[in-house]
Amino acid sequence: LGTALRNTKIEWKPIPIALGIAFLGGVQFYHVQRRERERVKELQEELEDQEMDGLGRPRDRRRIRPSEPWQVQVMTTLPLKAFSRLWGWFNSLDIPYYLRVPGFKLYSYLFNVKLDEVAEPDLHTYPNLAAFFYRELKQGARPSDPDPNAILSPADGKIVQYGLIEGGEVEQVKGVTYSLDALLGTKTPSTSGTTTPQPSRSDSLGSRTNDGQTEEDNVRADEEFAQVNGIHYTLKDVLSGSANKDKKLDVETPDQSTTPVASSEAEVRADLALAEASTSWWAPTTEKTATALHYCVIYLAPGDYHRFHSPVAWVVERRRHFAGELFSVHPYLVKTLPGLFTLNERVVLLGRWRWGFFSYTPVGATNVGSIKINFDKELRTNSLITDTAADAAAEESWQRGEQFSGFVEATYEGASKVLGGHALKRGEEMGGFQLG
Amino acid sequence: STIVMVFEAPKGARPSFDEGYKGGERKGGYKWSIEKGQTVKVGQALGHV
Repeated sequence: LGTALRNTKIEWKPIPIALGIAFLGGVQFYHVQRRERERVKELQEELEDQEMDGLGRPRDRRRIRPSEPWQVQVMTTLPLKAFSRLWGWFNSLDIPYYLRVPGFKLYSYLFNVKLDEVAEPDLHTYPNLAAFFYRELKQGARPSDPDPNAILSPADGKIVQYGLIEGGEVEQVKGVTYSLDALLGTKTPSTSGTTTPQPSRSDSLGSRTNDGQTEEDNVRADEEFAQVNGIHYTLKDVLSGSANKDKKLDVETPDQSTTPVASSEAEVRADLALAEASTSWWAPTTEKTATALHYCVIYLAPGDYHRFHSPVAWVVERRRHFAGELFSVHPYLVKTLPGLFTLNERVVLLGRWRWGFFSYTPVGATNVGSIKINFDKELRTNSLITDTAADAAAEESWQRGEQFSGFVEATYEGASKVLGGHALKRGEEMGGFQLG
Repeated sequence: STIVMVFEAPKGARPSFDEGYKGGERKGGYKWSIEKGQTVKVGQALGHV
């Protein structure tokens, strides 16, 4: 062999073009065939997975597949609401007087609380951790942005996600999405004969990116901003005061609100009037600016100031209480448990501001399960009674063969006869989260 | 605890073709002034119309 290799003369000749092309074509054909075979095999496996078994269940349901990390699976089996209530009870126990200052200082050190911002410098005055957790801040510690066109941060915290809503779905984290209907609830049927102003936009959530629809809706909102005793008022009427003068708003309306008329109503009206002067909102329809739905998710860490404030001047028309679970809302769990915000207990406040629809949803967590809304004294969150009532309502709906909406709704239409809801001015304290 | 806000705000006006409109872009609408993961305080501007 060695002699043959050494002595054989090697002569190089060009390969004919046709032969080269045929060779390359053959190689490519082989690759395509192999790829197609693999694709068909994958499709066959997929189809087999989707086939139903004898009981009409998809065959792949019988396979054991870990759907979530084990930490999440363990968490879903725990009585989190009971833990949360126990945690709340424990933290409402009074701390011995001489242990308060070192205890709160240790807490502040661990969770990065700035004690120089706290309204009450004498830490002895906080009887327990729950009171310290729900502390107030010094006057001027959180100045509001002077720009009247700015949307303010409602709380201290970290921005988890923000952006534009398209197709009615909110992106949570890393592509996980949930629908607006799941978060805020679907539209409730209007009750004839009542004075409740129905939020005309809640039924069209998710289709706000269409210019034509939006402008049409804007016109409708303009025309039907307030409805009292069956009379429709435009916002222009309301702001100019002509509604009161010409349309007999002094007709006695049954007060169904949970609190008296807000003291800030006049200021909200003034803010809305400022918007009228500074924007083209009231310009002819052709010049109107199209609107879209935006969203923002803010996470409050344990050491943060846990009261929340109104981000804009707006009118809260209704609230929906979803008595769900109380999973932790730590960014890790938000990432690993899809639709977490649609599972947890939350209070959805629905209303409108100068550009249309506005909603504000505080979502509870295991350690901070109680949501307080200052102007809603009837609201009880993380309560055994409320949960039992919600369970009973769900059972009742099931018995009737209906789907349970998942929330209990209250309206604030009596709070302000003119604005048709509870008026909140920019930066006004709305409520907060309390321990347990 | 977490707060989720969903609201309607202007998309902004579409520039005219004379202004160089190429499709999609808008001017003068709502703009965020925050970043993902940023720490915010009460009263700080999240965005502007």
